[in-house]
Order: sequence, then C-alpha cells, then structure tokens
Amino acid sequence: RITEKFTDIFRQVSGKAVISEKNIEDTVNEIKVALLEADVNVRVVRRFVNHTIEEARGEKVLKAVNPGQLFTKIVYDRMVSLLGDERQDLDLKGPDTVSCILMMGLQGSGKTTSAAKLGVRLKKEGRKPLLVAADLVRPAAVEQLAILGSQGGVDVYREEGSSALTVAKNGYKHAKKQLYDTVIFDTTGRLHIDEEMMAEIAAMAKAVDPVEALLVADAMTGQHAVDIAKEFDERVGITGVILSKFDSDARGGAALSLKSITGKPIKFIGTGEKLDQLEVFYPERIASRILG
Amino acid sequence: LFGKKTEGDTFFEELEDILIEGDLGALSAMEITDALREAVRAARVKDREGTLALLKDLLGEHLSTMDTVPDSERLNFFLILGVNGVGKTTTAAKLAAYYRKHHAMEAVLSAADTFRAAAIDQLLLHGTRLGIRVIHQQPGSDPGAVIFDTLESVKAKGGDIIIADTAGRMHNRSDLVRELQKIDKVVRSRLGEGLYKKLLVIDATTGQNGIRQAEIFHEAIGVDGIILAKYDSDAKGGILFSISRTLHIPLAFIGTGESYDDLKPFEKEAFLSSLLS
Ligand SMILES: Nc1nc2c(ncn2[C@@H]2O[C@H](COP(=O)(O)OP(=O)(O)OP(=O)(O)O)[C@@H](O)[C@H]2O)c(=O)[nH]1
Ligand SMILES: Nc1nc2c(ncn2[C@@H]2O[C@H](COP(=O)(O)OP(=O)(O)OP(=O)(O)O)[C@@H](O)[C@H]2O)c(=O)[nH]1
Ligand SMILES: [Mg+2]
Ligand SMILES: [Mg+2]
Repeated sequence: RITEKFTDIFRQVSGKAVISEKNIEDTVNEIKVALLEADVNVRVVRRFVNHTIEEARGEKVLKAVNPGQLFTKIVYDRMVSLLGDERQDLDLKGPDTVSCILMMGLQGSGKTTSAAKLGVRLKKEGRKPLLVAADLVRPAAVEQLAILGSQGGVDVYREEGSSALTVAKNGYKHAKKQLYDTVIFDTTGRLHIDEEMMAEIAAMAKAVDPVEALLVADAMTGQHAVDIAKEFDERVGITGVILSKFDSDARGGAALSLKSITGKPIKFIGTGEKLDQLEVFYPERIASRILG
Repeated sequence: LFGKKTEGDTFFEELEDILIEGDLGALSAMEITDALREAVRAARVKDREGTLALLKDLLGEHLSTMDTVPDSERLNFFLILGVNGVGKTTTAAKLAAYYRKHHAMEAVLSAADTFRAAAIDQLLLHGTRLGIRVIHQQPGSDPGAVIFDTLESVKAKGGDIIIADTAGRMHNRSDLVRELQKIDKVVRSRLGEGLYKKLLVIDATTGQNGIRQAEIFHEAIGVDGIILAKYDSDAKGGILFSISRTLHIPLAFIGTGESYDDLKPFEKEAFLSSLLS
C-alpha cells in the first residue's frame, strides 16, 4: 500500500533538516510504480510526479509528525483536484427544446448500455429522453438498444436501411416533432485510428450539434487511453467522459489519463450491467482506488 | 525514468518507456530492462541490433503458443470466455469461419450467452451470414442447457467443432465465476471423448487488469489458451507477456478487426517485432 511505502521512506526523515536526494528518488519511484501499475499513462505520471514532488521537499512534510502519511495526503489531494471538475453535471438545455447527447468510443466500451442507462436516469429526473439507434454496423445493435430501452421504459427511434447519419438526423427530427427534450445517440464502436469512422462521427456531431459529446471509455483501458481520448477530442470534441465497467477491480488509472490529457470532466461511472448502474463520478473514489 | 541520465542509460530508459507504453506494466518493464542490461554486458553486445535480438529472446522466453490444429478424430469443443465487451461473440464467429476455411471442418456455434440483450440475435446473425448452424434457446435459459442441446445436436446431425459463446462476466463477480464453473462442468461431463479447450479473450487495449482476469479465470476453470482481440487498435497487448510469464498460459489466436478473416493463430515473432517497433 502506498501509504506504508511513503511512511517507510520518510521514517528516516522525521526530525532532520532536509530530505535527502535518495529519499526523493525513492518517493518518486514509489509514486511512479503505483500509478503505472494502476494504468495511468506514463506521460501523465511524469507530469503528476514533477508537480507533486516539490511538496515532498517542503517545510510541512519535514516538520510533520508522520511525514509519510502527510505526503500521501498531498498526493491524494492533488489527484482529487486533478480528477475533479466543476462541470460535473450534464449540461442540458431546458425542457422546451431538444438537447442532443452523442455517445462515442471504442468497440465494446459500453456505449449502448450507457446510452440506455442515461435515458433511464434522465427519465427519473423528469425529462423526456429518446434513444436513437444509430449503430447500423454491429449485428443486432439496434435490437440490443431496443430491448434495453424497453426494459428501462425509454423510447427508442430506429430505422431500417439508411446510413447512420440519416438515422441520426431523422431521430432528431422525430424528437422535435414528438416533443422529446433529450436525444441520446448510440453509435458504432470505432477505432480512434480509423480515419473513415472518425470522419463519420465528426459528421454526426456536426449534424446534431450535441450539447454533450460523451466518450465512453472502459475503466480497464491501459496506456492507450491517452491516444484514444486525444483523437476523439481533436476530431469531434469531447464534453465529458463516462468511465464504464468501474465495477471491475481495475484500478482505473485511465481516468487520470483521460482527465489530464483532455481536461474534460468525467461525468459518470458505470458500475454494472443493469440500467440503474450508472453513478455520478466522485473524484475521491477514483483517487483512492488509483492509489491502491 | 526520472533519475540521473548517463550516456548508455538513455537507451535503456527509452526502452523501459516503450515497454511501459506497450502495457507490459512498470514492474515487468523494469525487470526486463535490468535483465537486458545484464545480458548485454555478459554477452558484450555493442550494437543496437544485437541488443534488440537479446531483448526479443528475453521477452520471447515466456511466450508460448497453443497448438490450434484441431483433432480430426474427435469432436472439438472450444469454450469462449472473458469479461464484458472484449470480443467473445465476434471471435466465436471468426473461429467458426476459420476452422471451416483452414481445416475443412463443420463448425457449430453454441449461443450460451443467454443473458445480455440481443446476444443470441447477434450470434444468430453471424451464423446466417456465415451459413453456420447456431444452437440456441430463449433468452434467460440456462447456459448449461444450451451447451447440452448443442452436444445433442452434433450427435444427431453431425459437426466437427463446437464454438460456444458465453456471457461477458467480471472476474470479481464470484456468482458469475461460479456460473462459468457450472458451464465447464456440463462440458466436461457431456463431451465424452472430445477435445476440450477453454479460450480466454483479452482485449488488446486492456491494462494491468488483464492479469487479474487471467488469474481468476485460470484458477476457476483452467484456461487452455488466450485470444488477443482488437490488436488492430494499435495497442501492443503487452499484458500478454505478464500473463504468459506468471500463469504459463499459451497464446492461441490474435484478432485484428471486425471481419471474419481478421483472426489468425498467434505468431510469436510477429508479435515481438510489433511490440518493439
Ligand atoms: N460489468 C459491467 N458491464 C458493463 C458496463 N457497461 C457495459 N457493460 C457490458 O459491457 C458489454 C459491452 O457493452 P455495450 O454497451 O454493448 O458496448 P458498446 O460500446 O455499445 O459496444 P459496441 O457497440 O460493439 O462498440 C456488455 O456486456 C455490457 O453489458 C458496466 O458498467 N459494468
Ligand atoms: N476493431 C476490432 N473490433 C473488434 C474485434 N473483435 C471484436 N470487436 C468489436 O468489439 C465489439 C464487442 O464485440 P463482442 O463480440 O460483442 O464482444 P463480447 O465479448 O461478446 O461482448 P459481451 O458479450 O457483451 O461481453 C464489437 O463492436 C465487435 O465488432 C477486433 O479484433 N478488432
Ligand atoms: Mg453498441
Ligand atoms: Mg458477446
């Protein structure tokens, strides 16, 4: 556990006038290993450590009764502040107009399930959501969303034999006509390095002008979370992240990578396969998990 | 990584970074880099090519491949398992296509994911597109019963290889792991003379959690081989190295896309070259 490791390192420091370079080196190493093993991207780890390590040399730690414990708190607090964001809530317009939420992300990340979960949540909050089945590629994707929508009591717009873009546009029109106030677009899983598919999602965003473009990312994602997020943010523009499958025992360092690189808030975490298993993101929770 | 730099150090530091970025994990990357330093000194290697060759040996030492040649005398049964969304259903379809194409086998798909919305529909569609028989029941039925049905169907109508898809399950859900053990029990008790392989699908973009997944599933039912899916995502799949090293599970196949052809037997050399490119 990282607290014990810091306690060991700083054990010899307590009462001395200055922390030795060896102490600093050991401390840096401990944080680095802990964060990397938690899947935080190596570039993000570097930045984080460089900003945090100065505090290890600081007055407060040196004079502390338990420097190791204090330093742990410094690291934890820094992580919480990095992960947090004031724009935590969905930024939706009033009920007298249509707000679009675009779901996007890699194959299998949890978009379809998260879309339905969001629909259920918004319905509970008194909104009138419509799910749009704009994934026409994956076998039975439309069926999957239709089943989830029906289980959750959320209407689903579906259309045969068109392009994803056409379904999206028609879904929006349908929402306006039928007076829904929120449209949630489920889309095909795509690789951030797939030029054609990235162009498609960018075109869809342009067409529906979403107030929320949410990257759905798997909590178990490794080092590549950074590249994935960057590409989606640059090509489409991310307004927020849903970190799915947080009920796994993955440490979730991808969260720190995503937030650190895009600066965009993590809005929700997925905590299971059921439609009520979508929770608001609390930075404290992820920070203590990443730090193990 | 953050320490003082010397001339030779830079190469090893950059290498450690490459291995970390490839999802080998910090501790594994450090161990390998230290071992390489030692090996380079012992072998008095001076050039980059020699160093990389030594590195490939070090990494490759722990990677073994599973024999993917099927048994032509007995019924083959492949159970496909893994956590949610990694590519099991797609891989199951690809495997059926692969064994038909490369080994002239009659493949039968078993829709033993009776839980997730439209999971059966998804596999049925693959079956229709491929012209491969899919044995299924109603959603919500017992996965073991579907497996049993599939074995009966093969007895009655023939079939050389059964590929059974299962529901995604988190390895830290003990109830779901127990369900998997029950499915395993059904296969072992009903397959009789057949050749049984349990294949764990790992998503190439997965980080260190992949090791946990492999550990738990291996402990629960014994994993015979690993299939790395989504290798086309340009993630390096470095956790395979740790999984292989600590659990000694061989690597069976690698998935490189969403088409039926995007699956081939694991090739060690190609994987290592790509990891270090
Ligand atoms: N345990 C758990 N499973 C989840 C969560 N979110 C989604 N899943 C499961 O993950 C798998 C993939 O979810 P999908 O919603 O189909 O993912 P997707 O991004 O739409 O997949 P594609 O459309 O193929 O790209 C399914 O088995 C879901 O039930 C979560 O928060 N926890
Ligand atoms: N790019 C790419 N996508 C893949 C690959 N294998 C599967 N996929 C995609 O990943 C997504 C999830 O695949 P599934 O086969 O549904 O995954 P699963 O493990 O069966 O999911 P659950 O049953 O929900 O747990 C789909 O969109 C697939 O097309 C691959 O090798 N490369
Ligand atoms: Mg989907
Ligand atoms: Mg499946």
